[in-house]
Parts: sequence; structure tokens; C-alpha cells
Amino acid sequence: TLVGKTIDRDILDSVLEVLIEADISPVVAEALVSELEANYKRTVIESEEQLTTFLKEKLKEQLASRPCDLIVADKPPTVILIVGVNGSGKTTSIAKLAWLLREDGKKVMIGACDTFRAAAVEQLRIWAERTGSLFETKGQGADPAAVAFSATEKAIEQGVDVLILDTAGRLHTNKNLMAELSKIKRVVAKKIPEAPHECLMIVDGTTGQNALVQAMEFKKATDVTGLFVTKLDGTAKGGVVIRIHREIDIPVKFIGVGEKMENIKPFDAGDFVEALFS
Amino acid sequence: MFDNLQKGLSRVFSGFGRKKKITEEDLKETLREIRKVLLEADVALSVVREFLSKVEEKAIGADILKDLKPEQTIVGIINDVLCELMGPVDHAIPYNTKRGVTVVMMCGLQGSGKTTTCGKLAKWFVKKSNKPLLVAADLQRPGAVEQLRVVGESIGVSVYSEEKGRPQKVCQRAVAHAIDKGFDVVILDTAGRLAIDEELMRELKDIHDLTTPEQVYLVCDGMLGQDAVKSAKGFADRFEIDGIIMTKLDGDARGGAALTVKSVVGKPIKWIGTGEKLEALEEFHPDRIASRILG
Ligand SMILES: Nc1nc2c(ncn2[C@@H]2O[C@H](COP(=O)(O)OP(=O)(O)OP(=O)(O)O)[C@@H](O)[C@H]2O)c(=O)[nH]1
Ligand SMILES: Nc1nc2c(ncn2[C@@H]2O[C@H](COP(=O)(O)OP(=O)(O)OP(=O)(O)O)[C@@H](O)[C@H]2O)c(=O)[nH]1
Ligand SMILES: [Mg+2]
Ligand SMILES: [Mg+2]
Repeated sequence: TLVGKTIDRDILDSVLEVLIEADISPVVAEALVSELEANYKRTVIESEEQLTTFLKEKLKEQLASRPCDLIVADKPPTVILIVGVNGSGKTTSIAKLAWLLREDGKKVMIGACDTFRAAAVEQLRIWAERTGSLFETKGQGADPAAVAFSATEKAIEQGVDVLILDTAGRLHTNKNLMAELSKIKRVVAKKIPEAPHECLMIVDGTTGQNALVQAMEFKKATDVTGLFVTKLDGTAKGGVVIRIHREIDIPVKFIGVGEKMENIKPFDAGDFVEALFS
Repeated sequence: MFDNLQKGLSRVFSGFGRKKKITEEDLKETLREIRKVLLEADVALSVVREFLSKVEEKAIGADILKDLKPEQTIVGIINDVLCELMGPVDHAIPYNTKRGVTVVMMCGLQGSGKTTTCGKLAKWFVKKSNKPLLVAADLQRPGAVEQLRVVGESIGVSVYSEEKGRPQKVCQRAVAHAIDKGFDVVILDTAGRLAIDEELMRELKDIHDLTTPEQVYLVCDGMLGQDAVKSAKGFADRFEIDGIIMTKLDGDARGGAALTVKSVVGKPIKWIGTGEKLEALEEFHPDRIASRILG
């Protein structure tokens, strides 16, 4: 038990271990532990929870300062662009967003701008059907920007509330694919100047420190306005978002907690931080 | 090679000042720097500890405190320990001549690249004059069967799938179909799953028991973080893994998860995925990933 002891190297190391194993960047973790040490120097620990409570408060401070709601356009349709690296959960997360919006009575359209990966359009088509969303596609192999443009046009024509655009997974290191993404954004803006109103980057919750540079590069290409962290129903903690929030100023808006369309939760900093220590 | 580590180490070494030989404290500082580099490269904490104790052991054994060129020796030791932990090189696939088909079961977390890698492996087998059969054992992800079908079609490889049925039975019938139709390799594309999903892990174990695969490959995303320990252990604890395939290493993730998974599973990394195209499968080389992890 820690009660009655003063902070020592072993205690600080075990705290550091919890933070690092949650994928909190080592430099952020070290800084937090130094703060903890400074705060409790020479004081006697009164309860087991004292140290974790201090850390949880510090972490919540780092996450809670930005609004996490979806941006809504002044007049419909609100256009949401979905981006992220391969396999992060974009297509499934779109299903979840569509489901959430449909539960809220919104008219949703989904645009199939991943025209590259095998059966990408088919996968999205099934989700559009399951969520009762309109579906806009030009089939596999079509130009993604052309799909984005015509989906935006149709969304306006058909009085859609929210248009969600799926894009192909891509690594931020691929210049051509990142340029393609910027082009999709420009083309949509041709139709609606402020669109896309929201650009969510999907981050796989099991990702390590690479998530930081992913956020930087995708933000450069499409001005990411929010993160959607997936697969947090597993054992991964997603601690990388703390540094993304702090250094790149992108808030987490949603988390994915399963493979069903209902497995979506709006981001709650308190719950997230509690889970880091569970 | 070893840019990041070299930078970090030269910072530490320059701090040693003009002295030619290093002290125990200097060694400790050096180990702290290596630890920093490995953690930032996503190597799991427990694996980093194990790594550092091996390095320290070798350094002491090499009489580092008497060494007149300690920096060179340390970098050499780090490279050796890393290659030792990442190796051996083993790209062999043991064929089963008794039953006429060699079954390869692919498994791993959601989105790690299994279906694409099944295609890559099938293409690799075709090049070696085998006649592989791809099996669509993911019956839960929307469009999964279609995805494998398209992949197979693009490389002229047959895909076995059923309209409905449980994955276990589909796989069992697929193996019988393969033997019957003269295929010599069967590649089972299973659904992504969490290692903590009891029901799905039991399903995987069932598939394993019913098809008795010659090879079970764990397909891991190259950008995995600290959770790689738990997920790899979760799979390895259920049944024997024969090899690891690390995907998406065409990105700039440092790939420390490779060291983590290798260390947890204790089996060789056979291949790495370096792109979305079906040619993008390379045989694994410890020294290349070592220099990548060390930055
Ligand atoms: N357990 C769990 N699995 C998820 C979650 N979100 C997505 N997945 C799974 O992750 C896998 C990949 O999801 P996709 O939606 O196809 O990912 P993607 O980013 O669109 O993939 P690409 O388009 O190929 O880049 C699928 O098996 C999903 O069911 C989540 O929150 N939890
Ligand atoms: N850049 C890159 N992308 C890859 C690599 N391997 C797979 N991918 C991509 O990663 C995404 C996910 O691949 P899948 O093969 O669908 O992954 P999976 O493990 O079968 O996914 P689930 O079945 O949902 O668990 C796709 O966009 C693939 O094209 C690779 O080595 N490099
Ligand atoms: Mg997708
Ligand atoms: Mg798959």
C-alpha cells in the first residue's frame, strides 16, 4: 500500500508504466510524472487514489477544452468528409454516424468515394441500406472527386440533412494519395464553399505514436476538424489522442466500441480518462 | 542507419565530456536513451526492459567500462541484440505431403490486412507453381466474401465460399473441396476479431481444430502501439502460431510492434506487407526492421 509513504522512484516508475502502456506519448508521460513528483514532493500519501486522481485531473484538463459536437452547416446539407489510414475503421464508422443521425430523424446520404479497394463500394452500399441512408456511387474505378461532386449536387437537390463521404484508406506518406484527398475537398467546396463542414480522421485505437504524424499530415491535406477513435472495445486505450489534442489541436468527437452500427459513443473526456487507468 | 539512436546516443556520449572511458552512471544514461528511442518507436514497455537488460549484460560482459571506443561497441551491441531478438530468418512453409493439401490459417485483429495478405500469399504460391485455394471464412463483415472474390479474380486464384453456414463448417468443407479438386494449398481468410472476444476466439479455435492447419499466421498492423503485447498474447495463448506477418510497413510507422509481437509469440516474422497491391509482400529481414526501429 502507498498510504503513509512519500513518493519515490518506484512509485513514479509504476505510474509512468501505466501511462506509457496506454500509448500516451513517452514525452507527455514523463512530463506528467514530473508534475506529480513536484506536487507531492515530501508530502505523505494519504490514500491509494490520491496519485491517480491527480493524474486523471491533469489528463482531463488536456482533453476537455474543445466542443466535441458535430459541426452543423448554416443550411443543409452538412458535408462530412471521412479520412484515415488503411483499415482504421472509416467505412464502419460512417455506418455508425449514419445510424446516429438517422436515430435523430435526419435525412442522410452516403457517398462512395473509395472506388479503389476491392468491394469497397459493396461494403458501403450494405451499410447505407442497413441505416436507411441514400447512397451515391459511380461504381468501382470511378474518379473519387467526381463521386464527391455529384454526391454533393444530389444531396442539395434531394434536401439531404447530412452527406457523409467515404474515402479510400491511404498512408499519409503517399504524396499522390494525399493530393487526391485535397482534390476531393476542393471539388466539394466548388459546390458548397464552406464544405466539407467537418472532416473526421478515423484513428485505429490500437495505433501507437504514428497517430501523431498521421493527424499532422491529414490535417494539412484536408483540415481535419475532429477524430473518431475506433476499436476501443478491445484492450487498447488510445492514449495517443492526448498529444494530438494538445499539439495539433484536434478534438476527439466520437469513439467506436464494436463492429455494429450502434457501437458509437460521443466522446466523453471523463470516461476516456477513467478507462486509461482501468 | 540508426539515425535517431545515433543522434540520441551522440548526445549522451558528448555529455561524457573529454573522458575516454565511461562510468557505470554513463552506461545507465545510455540505457535510458535507448529506452526512450525504443518507446517512441512503439516497442512495448516490457519488451524494452528485456531488451535493455540484454544490452546491459553484453556491455558488462564486453568490459565496456574499460573500452576506449565505448560508443562503437554499444551501437554494435544494440544492433546485435536487436537482430538476435528479431531473427531468425525463416521464410519456409512446410508442405504437407501426407494429406495432399497444406492449410494456412490467417488470423488477427480487425483491419490488420488479412484479406489483402491472403491475396498476396496466394499470388506468392502461384509463383512457386502451387495451386492455392482462397477460402472466404469471414461471414460477418459486410462485403467480405465479395472482397476476397475480387482479390482472387484479380490473380486468377479460385475462391471457395458458401451462401450461408458457419465459418467452421465452411473451412472444413473447403479443405475437403481442395483435396477433391486437386488444390495443394488452402488459405483461410478469417474475420478480424479481438483477442478478448471469447466467442470469436472459440470460433477460431474450432476452425483450427477442424482444419488442422500446417501454418497459422498472425497478421499484425505495422503501426500497432503498446497494445501489441496484449493482442499478440491473446492469440498466441489460444493455439500455436507458426509465423507473423507485419503489414503496412510502407508507411513511416517505426514498427516497434514487430519486436513486441516477435518477442511475445516467439515465432519468426515471415513476411512484411509493403503496399496495397498483391505484389507488395516481402520476405522479412531482421536487419532492415532493426534499423527502422532504431530510427
Ligand atoms: N472491434 C471493433 N472493430 C471495428 C471498429 N470499427 C471498425 N471495426 C472493424 O475494423 C475492420 C475495418 O473496418 P473498415 O470500416 O472496413 O475500415 P476502413 O478504414 O474503411 O478500411 P479501408 O477502407 O480498407 O481503409 C472491420 O472488420 C470493422 O468491423 C470498432 O470500433 N471496434
Ligand atoms: N499501405 C498498405 N495497405 C495495406 C497493406 N495490407 C493491407 N492494406 C490495406 O489495409 C486495409 C485493410 O485490409 P484488409 O485486407 O481488408 O484487412 P483485414 O484484416 O482483412 O480486415 P478485417 O477482415 O475487417 O479484419 C485495406 O485498405 C488494404 O488495402 C499494406 O501492406 N500496406
Ligand atoms: Mg473503407
Ligand atoms: Mg478481411
